[in-house]
Amino acid sequence: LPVAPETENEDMHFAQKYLENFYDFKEDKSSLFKSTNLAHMADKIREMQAFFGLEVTGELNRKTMDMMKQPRCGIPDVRS
Amino acid sequence: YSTFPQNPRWKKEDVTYRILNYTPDMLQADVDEAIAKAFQLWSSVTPLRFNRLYSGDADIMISFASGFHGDFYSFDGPGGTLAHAYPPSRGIGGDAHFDEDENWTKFTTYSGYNLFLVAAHELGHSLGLGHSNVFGALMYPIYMAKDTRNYRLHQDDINGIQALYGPPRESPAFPTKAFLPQETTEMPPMEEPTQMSPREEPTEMAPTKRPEDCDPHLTFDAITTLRGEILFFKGSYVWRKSPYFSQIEHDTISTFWPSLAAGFDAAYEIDKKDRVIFFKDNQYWAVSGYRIEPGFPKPIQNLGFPRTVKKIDAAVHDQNTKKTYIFVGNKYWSFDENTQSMERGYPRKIAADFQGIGHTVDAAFQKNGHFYFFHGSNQYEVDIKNKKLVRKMKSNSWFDC
Repeated sequence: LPVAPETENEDMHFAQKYLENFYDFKEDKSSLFKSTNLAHMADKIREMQAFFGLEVTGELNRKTMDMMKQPRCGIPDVRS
Repeated sequence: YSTFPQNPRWKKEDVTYRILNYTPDMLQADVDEAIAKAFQLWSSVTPLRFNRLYSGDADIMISFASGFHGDFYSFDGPGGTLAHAYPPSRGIGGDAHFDEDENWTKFTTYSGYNLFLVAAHELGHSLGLGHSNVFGALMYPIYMAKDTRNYRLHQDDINGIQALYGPPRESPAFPTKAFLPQETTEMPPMEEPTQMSPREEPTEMAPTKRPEDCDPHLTFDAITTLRGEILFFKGSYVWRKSPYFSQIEHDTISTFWPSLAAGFDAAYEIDKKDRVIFFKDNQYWAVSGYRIEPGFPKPIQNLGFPRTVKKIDAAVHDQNTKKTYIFVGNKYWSFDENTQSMERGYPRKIAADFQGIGHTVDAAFQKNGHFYFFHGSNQYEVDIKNKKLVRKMKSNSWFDC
């Protein structure tokens, strides 16, 4: 099912937190370029999509968001 | 399967555990049983023995806590993270924490989380297993509600734990090989019939085969909008018309809400609350996306219907007035969503207020300032403001036939 419209804007933030918690994503706050962080985040989305057997696109599509919103264990899926 | 870095494991076969506190969601005896059963899953396929302590330090300390609870990972309220556990080591190692903000249950229902299933997963971490990417494995990180009667570990879980501890010393009472790969089996019926799972009821209205989209005689049980999409229900089938994809998608009700019985009588969406109400016989359920809201089903009499009303035909919500029209036979009722009460002066005759609708209504929904009423294989577009019939169409006109 699609995500609720009112929550759509929060998805990016939610996904970032999810990737930080479970896929060892670290935002590079020193980077001057937003694109650097976005590219890194896309890599982590790919990693997450591959783990769950989703189509690996690096994009925060509906199926990826749906998977991120499933209730789950708090232990990371990957470790640094 | 996976293990933690450096493969931490208990270097002994007798491992102790202690339950530090209890969730108020369940009887203490049921918590004890769920935890013991979870340990038994792992001991049945390894040489490990688990002994419970009632005081002092145990290898695996089990507790329920909310929010920040003194470790590296705070809990996040209902949903999201359910629990976590630490790999074998001294101190916090091996400990399992459960989020008290979840609703813990003894049975597999869709209003809570089965403590046995979650505990069995977490104890896998306590013994040294990481997450598995094999769908259906216990160590898969996502909670999947499933029947826990005669629950057996997935072969991937068995391979993982035996890579750390080896097989049991004596012949196990049952084979260590999982009976069935769970990803290839359909979800079995619910463990215990609950109010939320009337699935075992026969669904007379459920067709054995999904009718063709463009069948000119196609009729529907119920129709509702949901987050910008339109869902058409008939028996166990759902036609899904979405602005996100061009084709009509075909699904079953159980795909979205596995615990709901097929054959809805009616459905409507209150979009501002992100809530859909489903009616079947004399009960109704509220869902938000995939989640069935706790406390349902409720009897339709709670909405203000007299006992003589055993089921309803159709329902539609007017987003502007916050009124929901509920159709029963040749009459309709008006339910005020703001006051959560039935309006005075109802029921009224459908034909008296909706000009041109001189019959019962099978299904209804609202879209773009119009009500769409369905009767048999026909559909009637009605202007919401003046309640006048605009045009008549075939019921499947939304399927681009």
